Amino acid sequence: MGQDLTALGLNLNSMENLYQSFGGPFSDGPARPQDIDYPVPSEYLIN
Amino acid sequence: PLGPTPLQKDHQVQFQMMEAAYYHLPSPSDSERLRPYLQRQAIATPPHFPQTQLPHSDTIDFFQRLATETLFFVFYYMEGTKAQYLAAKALKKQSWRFHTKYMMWFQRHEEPKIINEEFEQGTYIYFDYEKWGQRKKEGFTFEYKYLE
Amino acid sequence: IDEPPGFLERSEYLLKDWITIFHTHATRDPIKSFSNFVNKMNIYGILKGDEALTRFFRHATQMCIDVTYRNDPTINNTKIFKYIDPYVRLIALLVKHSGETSNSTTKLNLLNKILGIVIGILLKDQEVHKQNFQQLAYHRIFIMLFLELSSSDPVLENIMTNVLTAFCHAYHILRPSIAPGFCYSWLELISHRVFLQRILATAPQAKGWSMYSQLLVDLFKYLAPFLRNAELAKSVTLLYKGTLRVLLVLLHDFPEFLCDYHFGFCDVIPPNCIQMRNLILSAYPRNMRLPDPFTPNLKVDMLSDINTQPRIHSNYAAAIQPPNFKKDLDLYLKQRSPVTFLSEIRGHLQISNEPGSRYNVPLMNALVLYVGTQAINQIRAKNQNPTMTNIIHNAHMDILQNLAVDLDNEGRYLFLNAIANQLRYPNIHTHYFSCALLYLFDEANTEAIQEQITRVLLERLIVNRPHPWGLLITFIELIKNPSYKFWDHDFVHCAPEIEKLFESVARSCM
Repeated sequence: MGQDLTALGLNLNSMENLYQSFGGPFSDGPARPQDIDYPVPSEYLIN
Repeated sequence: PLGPTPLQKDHQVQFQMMEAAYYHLPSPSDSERLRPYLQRQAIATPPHFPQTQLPHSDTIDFFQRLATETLFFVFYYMEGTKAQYLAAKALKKQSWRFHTKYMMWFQRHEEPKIINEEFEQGTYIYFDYEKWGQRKKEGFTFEYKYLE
Repeated sequence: IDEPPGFLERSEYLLKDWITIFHTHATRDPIKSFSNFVNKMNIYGILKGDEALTRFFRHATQMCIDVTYRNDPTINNTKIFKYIDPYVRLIALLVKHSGETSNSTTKLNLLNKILGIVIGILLKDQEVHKQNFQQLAYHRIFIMLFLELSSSDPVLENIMTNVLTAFCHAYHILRPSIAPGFCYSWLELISHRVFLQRILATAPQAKGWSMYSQLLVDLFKYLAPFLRNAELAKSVTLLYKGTLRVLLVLLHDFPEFLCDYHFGFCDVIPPNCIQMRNLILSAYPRNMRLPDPFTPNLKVDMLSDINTQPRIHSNYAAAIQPPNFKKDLDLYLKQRSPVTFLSEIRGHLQISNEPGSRYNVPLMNALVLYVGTQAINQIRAKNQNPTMTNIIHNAHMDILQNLAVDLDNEGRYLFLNAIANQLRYPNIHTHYFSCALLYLFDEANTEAIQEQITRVLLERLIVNRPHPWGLLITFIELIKNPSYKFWDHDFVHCAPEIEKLFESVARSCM
C-alpha cells in the first residue's frame, strides 16, 4: 500500500515553500529557526 | 510478472556497503555550522513533552509574543541563525535598537535631554548579557550613524 | 611520487597554522589574516605551481580524513568539524580570490581540482576501508564548501551556476551505485535546503533542473534493484523514505520540475514502485486548477487545459533504437505498411541489456510515447483534438493494439504501464492515452487483456495517495460508462474483497 505520505513530517498543506526549512531526508520534522543558517548582519556575530 | 529477483553481484556489494553505512548515519548537525553555544543535541525527552515544533514557531508573530529576556537569550545564544534574525526583529518591534558600534541593544528609557541630527543624549536601558538583566545608562549618547 | 622532501611536514604545519588562525579572534579581520596566510603558503612553496598546490590539497584533505578515523565521529564530531571547517574556509577563500575578480576560469579550475581530489580520496578510502568506511568528513567537506561558496557575495554570485555545475558533476561521480557507503550523506547533500534553493529556485531553470534530474535518476537507478521486493531491508527503507520526503518537497514546491522530467524518472523507477511513481505523476503546474475527477458528468474533452502540449524534457524519439527499427516504425506510421512490421516489434522490445528483465523498458516507454505523440500530431494536423473516434483505425492504433495482443503477460504489463504513466494532469497526452487505454479495453479480443488493463489501473489506485488526476478520470470512465460492460466481467467478481473494492471506488465516483 505504500507509505502514508502525510506522516513523514512534512506539512504538505503549507502555503509556504517546504524546501527553505526542509530538515533533510532522514529527519521527521522541519528544521527549526535555530537550525537554519541565516545571513544576519556581521555585528550580530558577537561570539 | 515482476516479482523479486536475486540481487546481482555488484548490487550485493552495494547493499553490504549501505548496510554498514546504515549504522553511522549522517545527523542533521553534520550539515550545519558549528554553533558556539547551543550545538544541536538530540535528547530523548519524556513523551509528554512537546516532541514537535509549535505551529508557526518560525514566524515573527510567534517571536513577538516571547518575553524580552527570552528574545535576548535567542539573540545571544543562537547567533548566525534564522532564530537570531527573528529575535532581532521582535526586539526592534519592542522599540529596542541595536547599536552597531557598541554591539549592544538599547531602549530609550525616557525623553532624551538633547536631540540633534547626529545624536540624542538621554537615559537608556541596555541589556547586560553578562549579568543577564536590563540596566539603566544615564547620560548616554546614541549616535544616529551607528543606529542599525 | 618524487615529492620534495619535507613537503608533507610543511603542508601539515600550514594546515594547523591556518586552523589556529581560524579559531582565534584574528578572524575578526578575515581578509587580513587570509592574505597573511597566503603569503606564508607562498613562502613555503605551495603556490609556486599546479603540482605543489595539488599535493598540498591532497595532504590537507587526507589529514582531515585521518582525524575522522582517529576520533569516534559519533562522539566527537565537534572536534572533527573544528578541524575540517577551517580547511573548507581556506578552500573557499582560495577559490574566491584566485585569479582576477572577473576571471571565473581560474576559480572554477581550482574548485574542480579540489573536488576531484576529495572524490579520489573518498573512492580510495571506500575501497580500502570497505564496511568501515566513514562518510562524515567527506559529508562535512562537501556541504560546508557548498555553503561557503553559496553565501551571498558578489564575486561568488557571479560564478554560482558554474559552482553548481561543479558540485552536480561531483555528486554524479559519487552517485550511490559508485559510492554506496556514502549514499545516505549523498542524499542529504543533494536535498539540502540551500542546494535545492540554488539549483531549482535560483539557477537558470534549464540548467539547474536538468542537472538535478540527472542526480535523481542516479538515485532511482541505485534503489531499483533493492525495491523489487515487497519487504524492504531497514537500510533500504530508510533511503526509500528519505527519497519520498525529497520528492514530496519537490511535488509541493517544484511540481513543474517533476512534470517536465517525469518520463526519464519512469524509465528508471521499477514498475512495482507504484506509490513513488504515482507521486511523480501526480505533479501538475501550480497555475492549473484540477477539476474534481469525481464531478458527475465531467466533460473531460471540454476542459480548457485538456489539449495543451505538456513539456517533456527527454529525447524519447532518440531512445528508439536501433536506427533501422526507428526507420521502419516511421515508414509504417506514414503509410500503414508493410503489415509485417507489426510482427517484428516484439523482437526489438525483448532485447534487454537490463539483467533481470526480459524487456527493454526504456525502449517500450519511448515507443509508446512516440507513437502517441505522432498520433496526436496527425490529429492536430486536421485541426482536431483526440476523441474516441479519431484515434482509431490508423497506423498508430494498429501498433498499440498489436502490442496489446502480441505481447506476453510481462510484456503487456510493461506496455500498459507505459500508457498509464501518461495519465497525469489535464493535457493532450493524458487525453490521448486515456482514450487509447479505454479503446484497448473495449476492443480487446480476450478477457485477459481487459483484466490486465484493470489490474494496471487498480494497483495504482489502491496504494496510498497521491493519485494522478488522469488515472482517476480513466478508471471512473471505465466503471461508469456502460459501453465497456465493466461489471459484466468475471474478474470484477473474482473475490469478495475485490468486488467490495470496486464497489467502494464506484460509490466514491457516483
